[in-house]
Amino acid sequence: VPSLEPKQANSRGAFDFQHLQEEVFRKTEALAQLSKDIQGVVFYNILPMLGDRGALQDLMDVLDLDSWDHLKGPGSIILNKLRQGSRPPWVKPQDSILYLLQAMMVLSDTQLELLALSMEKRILLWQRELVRIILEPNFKYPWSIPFTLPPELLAPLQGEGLAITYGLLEECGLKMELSSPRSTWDLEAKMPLSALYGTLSLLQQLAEA
Amino acid sequence: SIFERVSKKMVKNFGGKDLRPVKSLLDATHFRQFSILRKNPQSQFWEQPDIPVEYSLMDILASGSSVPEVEVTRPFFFSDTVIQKWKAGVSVSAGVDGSATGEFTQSRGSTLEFQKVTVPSRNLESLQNSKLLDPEPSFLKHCRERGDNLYVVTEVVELTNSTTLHDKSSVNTLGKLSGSWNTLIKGEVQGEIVKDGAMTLTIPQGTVMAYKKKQLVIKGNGVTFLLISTDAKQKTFQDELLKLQGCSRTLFESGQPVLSSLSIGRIKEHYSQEPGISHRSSLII
Repeated sequence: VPSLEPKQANSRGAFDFQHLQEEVFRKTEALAQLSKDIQGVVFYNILPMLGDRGALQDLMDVLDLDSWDHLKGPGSIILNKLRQGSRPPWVKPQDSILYLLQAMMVLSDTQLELLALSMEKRILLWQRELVRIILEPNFKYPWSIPFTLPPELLAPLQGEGLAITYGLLEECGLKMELSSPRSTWDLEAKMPLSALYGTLSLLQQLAEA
Repeated sequence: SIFERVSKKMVKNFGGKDLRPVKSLLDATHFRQFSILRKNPQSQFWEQPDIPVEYSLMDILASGSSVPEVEVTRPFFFSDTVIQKWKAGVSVSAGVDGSATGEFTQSRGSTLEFQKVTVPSRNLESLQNSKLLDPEPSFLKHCRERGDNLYVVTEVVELTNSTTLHDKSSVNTLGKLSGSWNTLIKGEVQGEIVKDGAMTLTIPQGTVMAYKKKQLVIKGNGVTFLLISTDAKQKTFQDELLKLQGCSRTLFESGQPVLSSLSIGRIKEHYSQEPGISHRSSLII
């Protein structure tokens, strides 16, 4: 596990997109180890919480503090499900959920609402691939680079799905042109886009389950 | 959110180094001068937002610590109006006939009058080397156990007048799609979807829109000080590092402790809930 702090690592160019993929892959794999039942409960109960940042924060606090505080609403259903059953003490299902919640908290309220729509429309996979296509070639560059989104990834999104996806990308700081698939890479978009990539990857894992 | 958008835009235009936008109006009350914030990041690639712990630095210092004087600037004015319209058309790939267009219109407006309230570094010196309350508050104990880093708000940008923010948007999707999307789904979709939304938000006078912070460092003897540079990357709880150094000394009694402060920065302490073991440390180097 790389032990460098993010800013140090980035300033030294030590991390590239592959490292992000590996980190996200480890968390996605950990999530996939949970039963399909638990993954389903997490997916369907995170959905209504996306309109309520406070509820996400409360759930994150309880998981982060590893406390036995009681929550209300969908967060309590997730918590109860995670606490059911016996497992070895070193298996901590809350870690990957906490990772997902922390990634979500990097996103804006608008993005959380757009994510909820994306979950309902089942377009997470296409969106994750679009974010990957943007991040992979540009990740280590601190300057502006124009890029074009591949039409084969835009086609399945269509009308509203495309508007939702462009909204997600634009909220990350990318200037999107809806009349064309062109945009420009911006260093400021790197952190929110990385968080969006992590969020979409873990949500897609839950959706598949 | 409408609040987050305005606070981010204000920071972008007036920010300077290290100024951070407050993302939620409800959170704004927790980012007062000397509020304590915590962080326990899970990822190497994105920063977790600062989490206010609802305590002030003055709440955790032993009595006798005086509150440093702040400096307040004259008011600044910020006005921002945006009207934009986007239209998207997508032709469809093999297996599906038809087309879809989407149109999105948005207008926003805000006028802010704000001031900067800051504690100059020279005034902060009166707080350096202050003693912690004894016994320490329970939240500090939890933060210590989790290995959180703590920060203190030392500068805020707050509204000097109440103001109202406006945001209006509409989305219009029109299209017709027919064909087979995969082997299971076949059919035709045709229609128009129109969604309209308008929002106004009134923000009261005194609301904090942005802040700067300094890291809090607590030495082994309960003495606190604030790091002037936020890039310094020290651990808040230095006494935990000393414990680990002691642990390395015990492990390798025949020689010098093998762990320097530098390598201890890369060590994580783990806690176990196994029956019969109340606390276990493992060193990962």
